[in-house]
Amino acid sequence: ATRVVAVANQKGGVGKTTTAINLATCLADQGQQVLLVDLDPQGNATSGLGLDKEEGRSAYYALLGQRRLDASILDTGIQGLSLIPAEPNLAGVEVEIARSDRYLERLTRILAPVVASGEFDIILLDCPPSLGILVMNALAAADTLLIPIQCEYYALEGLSMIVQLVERIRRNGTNPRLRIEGIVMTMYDSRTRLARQVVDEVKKHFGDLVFETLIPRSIRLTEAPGFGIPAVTYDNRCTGALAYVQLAEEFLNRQRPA
Amino acid sequence: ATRVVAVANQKGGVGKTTTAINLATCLADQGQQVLLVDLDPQGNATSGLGLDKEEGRSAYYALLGQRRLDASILDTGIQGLSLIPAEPNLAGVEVEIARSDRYLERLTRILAPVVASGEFDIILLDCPPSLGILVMNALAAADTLLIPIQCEYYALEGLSMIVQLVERIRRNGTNPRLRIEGIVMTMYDSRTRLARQVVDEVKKHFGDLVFETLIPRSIRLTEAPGFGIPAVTYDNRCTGALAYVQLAEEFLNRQRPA
Ligand SMILES: Nc1ncnc2c1ncn2[C@@H]1O[C@H](COP(=O)(O)OP(=O)(O)OP(=O)(O)O)[C@@H](O)[C@H]1O
Ligand SMILES: Nc1ncnc2c1ncn2[C@@H]1O[C@H](COP(=O)(O)OP(=O)(O)OP(=O)(O)O)[C@@H](O)[C@H]1O
Ligand SMILES: [Mg+2]
Ligand SMILES: [Mg+2]
Repeated sequence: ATRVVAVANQKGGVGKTTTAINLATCLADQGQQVLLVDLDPQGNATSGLGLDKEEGRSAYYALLGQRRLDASILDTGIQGLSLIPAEPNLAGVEVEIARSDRYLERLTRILAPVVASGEFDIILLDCPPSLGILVMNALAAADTLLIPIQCEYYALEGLSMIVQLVERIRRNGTNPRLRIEGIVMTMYDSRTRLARQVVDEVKKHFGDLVFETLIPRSIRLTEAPGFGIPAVTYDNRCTGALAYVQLAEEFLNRQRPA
Repeated sequence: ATRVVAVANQKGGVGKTTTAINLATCLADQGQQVLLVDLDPQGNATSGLGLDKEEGRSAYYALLGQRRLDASILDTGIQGLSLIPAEPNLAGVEVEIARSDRYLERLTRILAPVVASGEFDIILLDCPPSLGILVMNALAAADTLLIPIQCEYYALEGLSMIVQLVERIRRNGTNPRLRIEGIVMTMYDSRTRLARQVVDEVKKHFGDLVFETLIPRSIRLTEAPGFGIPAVTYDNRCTGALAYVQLAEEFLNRQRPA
């Protein structure tokens, strides 16, 4: 069965896209068929994989009901990894669909045939830094939510906001099956006391939801997007890449029924 | 006369809030009367100054036309610096005002009496990481736009998006007087080649728009929000604080008519 996992956190710059790209690549390396959907008008997941943000190639027209979503699936050149790219038009879709009925179910409906096809084991949704209509659509369509969070004060402060939103979405019937896949600590710098304090604080509140794997702060992770390839391809021996390989293993082990 | 300066960049985590808080504090230190308006539902500028995000205390009710904005002005305890705090409700204001006429002028209209009072020399608008309706309102209300950008690839890629938006806003009449105050390079780490390449690239395209002052990556800047005080107060001798003092001087020197 296909699992849909949203990668979201309204706090900006916490490593959502870096996690989505590198986790997707590592899961594909481990034999999973993965689809990455770039829902951010900035299109960082698209350019981070070396693909263009062409007009009409994103989920935009499908969200407006004018096209099937599977028409936008691109090959990334990475075995087992496909992408639905973003385009700048996506920034306008929120206002356009806000005026219609059941606007929160748009993504669920256009994803349904892709999920039903069974072509993919995992569909990852890379979200923009907000809790607006696009992200709400992603949370409505997802089975689980992966929350990347950097080890800094503002990110810690924002965590309760998205966790509370998940509770509301489950309780008000928008998506009763939604649960938290896990919390991934990113840009961890073991030399700073603040990073250790934030990790301790998140583990204290969220316990087993926090992945054991900590993603270290790593310059190589910031260099890879400039070459349009995942960090795990750019330098598969750097600390950041090794951490994402480990995260993918931990992610798959969690999938197995208890 | 009162100047309104929006601090915006749709790329997340580039240092908008850190720049808004520390620049505002340094400008106040130099004798300016400053008002900081937190337009981000996350409310990082509010908590970064040690204030609470209370229901009803933000610009939210004023944007809905139910209250005057000046009723929300708080004292920060810092001489010369006042704040209009954020609240989580702000996340809902976009959908609520999207259905009404002239929804892009809401903030301009509620700010007008505050601007006309002449009580403040500078009003800074801290924006969420998006190009949605709240940010559009900020760009419609602003005289100038300050764009913080971190010295990394994705931030560089997103710069043209907001610069093109400014051009559109000027040309389509939403705000013909809007111009770019400047581009502030943040989280600069002189040891990495990528940071130097990004600075060179931005200077090549935007020339004098780029502030001379580079804000270095500095752990002290990440620690200060946990104590609810600006970094320039928390440790006024750290490299980050000294850079913001310099930025404030450069900002004021640019204000003087040529
Ligand atoms: N572990 C890491 N170590 C160092 N830098 C990192 C790491 N992870 C991500 N980065 C860098 O930090 C910046 C923010 O990461 P990224 O863009 O993935 O975050 P995001 O949450 O997707 O941002 P947005 O909120 O804009 O969508 C990028 O420049 C990225 O290259
Ligand atoms: N010069 C700097 N050196 C090191 N860390 C910094 C620096 N400036 C900001 N930070 C840290 O980086 C993170 C992002 O900064 P900040 O929250 O100010 O960005 P933002 O653009 O306002 O984010 P958002 O897009 O979520 O509004 C914060 O944890 C902050 O403490
Ligand atoms: Mg992203
Ligand atoms: Mg901010």
